[in-house]
Amino acid sequence: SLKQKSLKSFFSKG
Amino acid sequence: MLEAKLAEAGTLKKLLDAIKELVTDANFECNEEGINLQAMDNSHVALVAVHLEAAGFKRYRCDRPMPLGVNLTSLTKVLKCAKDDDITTLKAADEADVLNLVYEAKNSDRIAEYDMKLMDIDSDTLGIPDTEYDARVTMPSAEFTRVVRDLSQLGESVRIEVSKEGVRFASEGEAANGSVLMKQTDDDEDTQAITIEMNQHVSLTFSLKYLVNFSKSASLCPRVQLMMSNDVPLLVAYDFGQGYIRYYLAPKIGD
Repeated sequence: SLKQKSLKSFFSKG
Repeated sequence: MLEAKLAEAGTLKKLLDAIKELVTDANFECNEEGINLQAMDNSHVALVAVHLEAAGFKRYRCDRPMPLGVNLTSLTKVLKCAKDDDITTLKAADEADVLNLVYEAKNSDRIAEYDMKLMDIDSDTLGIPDTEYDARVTMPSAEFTRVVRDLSQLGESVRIEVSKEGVRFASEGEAANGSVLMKQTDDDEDTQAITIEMNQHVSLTFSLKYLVNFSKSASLCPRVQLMMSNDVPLLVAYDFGQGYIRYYLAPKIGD
């Protein structure tokens, strides 16, 4: 099954 | 202070329509180069980034950087009071808690003026890395709207696959499956063209409800670009004369 990833795991806090 | 005069209220209305279902509150970051907005949806799955260039306004003045914290539902209401072709001026004083909007009718002497409360918004701006994408698909924005809307009738997710053959959108639902293949066209200059630039085959799965939301930007721009690399967020980009609206969407990935 596929899990929805969060954008926070790809983009850093600026 | 900020003073930004737009040729038509319609541009702002369309922009609001394209973001208001994703985010409820957002900071309009104004500086001398223009107005920027970056906001994530509550579930942190999608991010929208808007840029309006200073040069795209009839008149633009912003003495120093200032964030305008806006409730998008309120702004939508205030913008409904403007006719699409009204000349629209946004004004805010430094440290102001009010945004002033003036609508001037193009062909009459009507001048309407509204004041809207601003709010303090704690926004954590995300750093979006510069990405070299493995595939870029450019297509008519209306076609993109249609394909995501059609497939959203069937299932929750869509698999987007880019190959030399073209771009395939596939969705599996409980009652029906569907797939749409859009082949690369020969004539790049045609406004109906579908162009594919690709370093390697990509295949990614996304939630359709977000894509349906993004596709509302078709009213701003006749073309859309989809940028993809395996296992990274999709970038859906609409560039219109005065700036851009870009959406990032986190993929669904196997455990």
